[in-house]
Parts: sequence; structure tokens; C-alpha cells
Amino acid sequence: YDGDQVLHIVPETLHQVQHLQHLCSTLQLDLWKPLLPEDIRAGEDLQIRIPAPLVREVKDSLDQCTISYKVLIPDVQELVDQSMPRERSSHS
Amino acid sequence: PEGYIYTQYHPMEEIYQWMTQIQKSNKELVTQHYLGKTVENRPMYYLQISQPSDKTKKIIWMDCGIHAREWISPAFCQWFVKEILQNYRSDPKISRLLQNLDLYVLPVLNIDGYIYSWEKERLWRKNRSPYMNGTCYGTDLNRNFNSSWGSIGVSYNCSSEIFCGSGPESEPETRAVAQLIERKKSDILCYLTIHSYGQYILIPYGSTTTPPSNSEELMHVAEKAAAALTGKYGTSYEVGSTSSILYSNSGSSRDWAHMIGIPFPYTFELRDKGTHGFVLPPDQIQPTCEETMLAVTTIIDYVDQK
Repeated sequence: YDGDQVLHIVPETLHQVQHLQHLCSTLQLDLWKPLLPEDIRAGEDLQIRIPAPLVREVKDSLDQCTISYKVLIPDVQELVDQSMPRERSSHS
Repeated sequence: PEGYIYTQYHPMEEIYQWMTQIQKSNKELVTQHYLGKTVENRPMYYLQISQPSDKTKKIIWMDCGIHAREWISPAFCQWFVKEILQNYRSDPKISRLLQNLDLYVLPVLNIDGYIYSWEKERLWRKNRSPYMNGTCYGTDLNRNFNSSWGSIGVSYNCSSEIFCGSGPESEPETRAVAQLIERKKSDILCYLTIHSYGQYILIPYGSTTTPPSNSEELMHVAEKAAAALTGKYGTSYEVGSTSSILYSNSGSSRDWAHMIGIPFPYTFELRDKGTHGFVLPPDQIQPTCEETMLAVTTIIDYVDQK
């Protein structure tokens, strides 16, 4: 999960919802909340994990549709390493 | 057990050892029972905490770790057991509960998935059931119970995180739990299933927006628990049915529990609200478990009083 990011988005319009549904389905992103693209709704929280190689592409796509986002977790692997005992973490 | 650190996450091997030790050190109260086997042939055990008595007692069921990546869930089950056993003599509330109720705790339901999340893929969710000649793995066990199975909020594609399996109770882990609960359902008052994340106490149903027959009471008790938690610890928990405040989904264990007649089933979604999500740092284990303990004991206390 090196470089994977978790984004928080609150889509505002139906168009943005449809764009996000399409993005999530085509790129098979890891939806943390909700779990299905069809459950993405305007005005509700969306939290997705983006694999590192797709981060730039996804952010560019969001920018093009003026969908604002917040980076909740800038590097998933760092958090993963924190939750494991030292001798098991990847860096060890 | 001496030296067991409840504020760290533990791999399955240590949890197995912990369970054995808990029974050995608390023989008067704790019995470890065999529940069944996982897909990968690992034994599933639950702990029965029961004060010796000639009274017939009702049962509180709690399971943790149905979704592998939600590590705070098994951490809470272990914390819960520890708190009960440390305090049942000195805490009048716990002492009273154990006079009337037996506690059944399954610390890790999805053992294979949990091990896989430790060894291979931290964010794994499902079990490790092979499909399509081993080219695809995993059923979402919380879509696999026989509660309007396969009808909504699921995928029929094994590659999905919410694949519901090949049929209701297709998975050995689901069957192991369902068979025990079915056998004991007339004595089970409360079915608690622990997940993360989101900070919710959820009532039935996920598969329909039609409320359960006792929805007012279910809400009242959940709101009481959430208020107690917020009042003491400041953490906010939302309360409601899964279908109304989250999304629709069929095949959940909690829905199934209510459908077979268990009156007080609840899903807990523990910390946090997305800052760390499934990868909750270990320094949050203690505050999460302390506040959840209060909410859970509030529910159990209500059921006991009733």
C-alpha cells in the first residue's frame, strides 16, 4: 500500500455522483464508504482508497469535474506499519 | 493472562493462546467451546462466561472479526472479556448481569481472513473461500446469512468485496455460527456484532426499509447506549437502521438474528469516521474499547432489567 491514498469526497450534484460512480467502477477503486458505486449519493460522504499508480489520474479526473476532495490518509502503508508490532512491519 | 497487552493488535496465533489461557485462569467462569471449522480447516472457538447457578440463564451473544480488516473489532472482544473477568466480583453492575445472563463471545469469526490480513493483505475483508477454480477468493460473510440473501446491496461476482457467496450460508464460517445460534435462539436475548468503522449503533434492517416489529424499543435502547457513550467520553455515535442511515444490504448476521426471533440485535461500527478508517492506530484501542464497553453494557443492562 506504499503511496496509496484515501480520499474523502462529498459530491454535490448528480453529475458529480455519476462521474464518481463511473470512476470507481472502471478503475475498480477500493470503496471504503459506501461499499457500492450505486450507493454514492450527493451530499453524503464518500471515502475511497486509491492505489498509488492511479492517484494522479484520479485527482486529475476529479479536478476536471471540479469535484473537491480531501486527502484523509496520504500513505496507507505508513498507517499499516503503525498498527503492526515492530517485528512484523514491512519497514522492519 | 499475565503480560497480555490489550492495547495492541494480536495475530490469530496469539488470540488462540489467549483464549486457552483465559479458560485456564478462570475455570470457574469460562468455558471454551468448539464452534466449527473455517474454509481453510482452522478451528473456530467461542468463550462462554457463565456464573455457576441452578438458574436457567438467558444469553448475550457477541461476535467480532467478521470482516478481516476491521482489527479494532477482535481487539474489543478481547477487551470485553478482560473487563468482565477483572471486574465481576467488584463491579455490582457486572456482578448482577452474570447472575442472570451468560455471555457468549466469539473473538474472531473470520479466522482465515484475519490471518490473511496479517500475513498478506492488510485490507482484506472477506473469508478465503476459493471460487472459479481458485482464480478468485472470498465471500463477504456479512452478506452470506439467510436474511433476504442475495436481494440487495451485494455482488454475485467473486471479485467484489461484497460477494454474497454461492447461496445463503454457503460458507462454513456462516454455517458454524448459524447452527449454534439457531439451536440456542430461544435463550438468546441480544445479538451483538462488532465492526468498524463509522461510529454507528445500527438496528435492523439492512435489506428493507420496513422497520422491525420492535423498532421503537430497539432505537430507544441504542440511543440510550450512544448517549451514555457521548456523555462520558465525548465521542459521537449515530443510531438508526442500516437501510436508513447507511445503505441497503441483504444477508447480514444481524438481520438474520432478528428474523429468527432474537429481540435485541445490534451492529456496532466502532471508531473512527475515516481519519484512519480500517487502519486505526493502536493508541486508539484503549479509548475505543472503553467507550464501547459502556455502550455495550448499557444495552446488556437494559435487557437484563427487562
